[in-house]
Amino acid sequence: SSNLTAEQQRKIEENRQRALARRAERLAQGT
Amino acid sequence: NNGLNPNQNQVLCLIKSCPEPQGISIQELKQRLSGMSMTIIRDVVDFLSNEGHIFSTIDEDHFRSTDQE
Repeated sequence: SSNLTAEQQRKIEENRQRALARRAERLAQGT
Repeated sequence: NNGLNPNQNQVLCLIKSCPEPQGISIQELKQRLSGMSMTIIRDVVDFLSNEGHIFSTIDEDHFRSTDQE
């Protein structure tokens, strides 16, 4: 188990949202 | 078939199986995938990132899957 700072958690969530958007984009392109 | 090759599937599977909030490190991936070179692992990680299957977390060497909470 690890304790992430609020800033790290914020950054992780931001990167996750960006990746989800990219995944949706790729699926729309059919790749 | 999810369109990924065996190496890509193996790496993605390991990343998905890690329960840590910061995800799995590239060093740990290398340890678990002893038969895979670091060059291939980095290539696969780049591909999976570009496709939105995974994302970096606390730094550029830790990864999580977009499929897990």
